[in-house]
Amino acid sequence: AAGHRKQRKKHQHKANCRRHALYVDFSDVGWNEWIVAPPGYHAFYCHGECPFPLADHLNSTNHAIVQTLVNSVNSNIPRACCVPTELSPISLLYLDEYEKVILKNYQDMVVEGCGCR
Amino acid sequence: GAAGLIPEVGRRKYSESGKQSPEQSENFLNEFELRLLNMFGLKRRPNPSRQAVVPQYMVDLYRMHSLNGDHSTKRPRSMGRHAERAASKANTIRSFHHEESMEALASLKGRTTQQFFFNLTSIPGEELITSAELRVYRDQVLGATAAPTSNTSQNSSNSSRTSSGGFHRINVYEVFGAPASPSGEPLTRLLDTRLVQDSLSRWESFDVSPAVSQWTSGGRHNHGFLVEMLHPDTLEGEEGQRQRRHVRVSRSLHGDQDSWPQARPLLVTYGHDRQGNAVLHRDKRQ
Repeated sequence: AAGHRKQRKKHQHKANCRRHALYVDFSDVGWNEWIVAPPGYHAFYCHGECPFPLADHLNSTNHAIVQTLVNSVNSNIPRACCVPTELSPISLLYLDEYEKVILKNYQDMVVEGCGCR
Repeated sequence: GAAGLIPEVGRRKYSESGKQSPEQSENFLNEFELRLLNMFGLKRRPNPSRQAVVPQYMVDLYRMHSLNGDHSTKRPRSMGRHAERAASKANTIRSFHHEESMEALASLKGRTTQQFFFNLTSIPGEELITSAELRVYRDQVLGATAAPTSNTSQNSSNSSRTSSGGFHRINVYEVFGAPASPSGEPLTRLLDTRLVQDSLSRWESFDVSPAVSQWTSGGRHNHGFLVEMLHPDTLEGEEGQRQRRHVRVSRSLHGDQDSWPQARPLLVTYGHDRQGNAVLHRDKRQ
């Protein structure tokens, strides 16, 4: 029984909203021809369920808690969504369309945290 | 599609998904591509040629930023405190090489002047230029004899004295008007000046912020810069020629053509497009 409980818990945790690894390789989309550095970056993504009742670690808002509660009694109302709650910038060194070299800071490129919103 | 930011494979996959008509798919993809271009501040997909040169200084700035959180990482040797301060307020750093077809080099006894024009039209109107530096590479004058001084160890190891006392003066002017007569000199205003030791090989950085911010904000017309090298008591003949050629302001004054792309003058602008943090913003998480 303990084993089953552990397995169920593990399965549940896996399905819950959390941050997942996602490395964006610029060469995959042919952008390495004009982006000098970095060659790619860890962007991450958010995925998973926002189940009732929402646990503290799911970083939810009051609205998400209420929406999840309503969903538990009326399935026409969707569950809260698993989305990025904190993002950070990255800098890119690249050549623009005039072959000028630019170092620019781009906002909200890396997912730092996920939550149910 | 091939000229856009969305790769052909992605375009095909989306079009073949059958969710929308081919025309709708194309419109949707074009709209999405516009958003991508807008995000990067581009008008079309960059397609740099093989001759495109990435200045080492820009790579150093990038490295300095990407290693920002690592306190064991030192500032690159080529970077001055001025640049570090400027970068801390900017979120966009651009580099420009001058238009060689528009350069005007003049050399009279004891004085070399070079007029530069940098095309800054690629800077978007919404970008506020907070600072700009003109970087000029200076080669050690060969044959300069070393003479230890009581300064820091770095200075003492590189010190020298030539017939001119081992120093040259570099003045950087903003050109703001054509000469009054065809043989006359352009109207200029001094922006920065420095007395440099000719026994050291290094980049010299000059603050040209007032001129560049005026040019990019539309306050004044961009007529370029004039860089003046004064060589006090310059020797005649071959030795004199060598002394005059040590500041790399023109291809014709640069002996090694292969190294010219990395030694030519560089204008670096520090700006902010009013979106997001500075390039060298110190993030605790990083």
